[in-house]
Amino acid sequence: NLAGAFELGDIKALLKEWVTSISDPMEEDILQVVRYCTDLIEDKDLEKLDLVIKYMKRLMQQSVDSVWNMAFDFILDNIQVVIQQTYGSTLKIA
Amino acid sequence: TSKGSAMSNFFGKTASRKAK
Repeated sequence: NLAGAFELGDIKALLKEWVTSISDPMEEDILQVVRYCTDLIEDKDLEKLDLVIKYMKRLMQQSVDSVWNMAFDFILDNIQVVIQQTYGSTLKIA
Repeated sequence: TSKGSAMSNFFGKTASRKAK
């Protein structure tokens, strides 16, 4: 779970609050999102992972702060490595 | 309450807020 949130709706709301209320994301928060996504991979919940990543991509790439774009790239890179190790292929993010 | 590092980041704060 992410900061006590389990449901996709709660996760999305939390991510939106994070991206819209913070201009300079902390490394600890970014790592926490990576850990949450890694847990989804371990739980084989790739459908939820896909939705979470696509939502983050929309949120973070909409942001005028380039630091959020970099944060998304960092999160995605880390997740793709874990997926590659677990499934032998990467997730296609359209 | 103490102000540990977990309390100063966004998700740490949110988690402690929800726990109350």
